[in-house]
Amino acid sequence: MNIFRFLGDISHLSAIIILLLKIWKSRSCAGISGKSQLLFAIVFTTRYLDLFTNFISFYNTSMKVVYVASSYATVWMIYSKFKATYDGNHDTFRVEFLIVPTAILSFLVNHDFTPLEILWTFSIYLESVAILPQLFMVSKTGEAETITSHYLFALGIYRTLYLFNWIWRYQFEEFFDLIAIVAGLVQTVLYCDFFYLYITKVLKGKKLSLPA
Amino acid sequence: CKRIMGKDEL
Repeated sequence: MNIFRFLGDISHLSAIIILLLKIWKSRSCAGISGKSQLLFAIVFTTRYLDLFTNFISFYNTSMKVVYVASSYATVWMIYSKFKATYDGNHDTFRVEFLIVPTAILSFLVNHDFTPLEILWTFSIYLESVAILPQLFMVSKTGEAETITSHYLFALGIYRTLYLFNWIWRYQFEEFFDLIAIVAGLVQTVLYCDFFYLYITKVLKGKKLSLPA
Repeated sequence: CKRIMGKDEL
C-alpha cells in the first residue's frame, strides 16, 4: 500500500460519504444524477463479486462492503426515500449508450474469458464513464451546489491518485494492468474540465456556474 | 503483464 493508493481510497470514501450526508441532511437529492449513482451501484456490484471468492485483507473487505452498501443506500434515497426531490427532468443522459458499449468491450478486451473476469472488466470500463450523466446534468442546468462540487472533486481525484499509484507499482513492484490504466486515464480526462472550474471558481469561494 | 486489480486494489 503506497501513499497514492491510500489517499485515493480515502478520497473515494470521502466522496461517497459527502454525497450520502448531503442528501440525508438536506433531505433532498436535487442536482444529483440518479443515473450516475445507479451506474456506480452496478460498478461496485460487478467488481466486488470476488468478496465471495477470495480474502485479501480486513481493510480490503471492509472498504468493498462500505462502497457497495453506500452505493445502494444512495440509490435508495434518490429513487425511493427522497424521490420527490429528484430532478429527473434534467437527468436525461441515455445510460444504454454507456452500458451497451462497455459491456461489448469487456467481452472483446479482457485478461481472461471467464464470467468473473468479464464482469470485473465491465466494471472498470463502466466506472470510467459512469460520471457522464452527472456531468451532463451539471452542464444542462449550468450550475452545481458547492457541496456537489466537493463530491465531484473527491470522486475525480481518486482515480487521478490511482494513476500515480500504478506508476509507483510499475516502478517498484513491476506490476501493471493495462485495462485499469487506460480506463483510469479516460476517467481522469473526463474530469479535467470540471477540475479547472473547481480550482478557478469553487476554491475561490464562488458557486460553480457555467457560462451560458 | 501481471494482474494487480481485483486482487488487492479497490
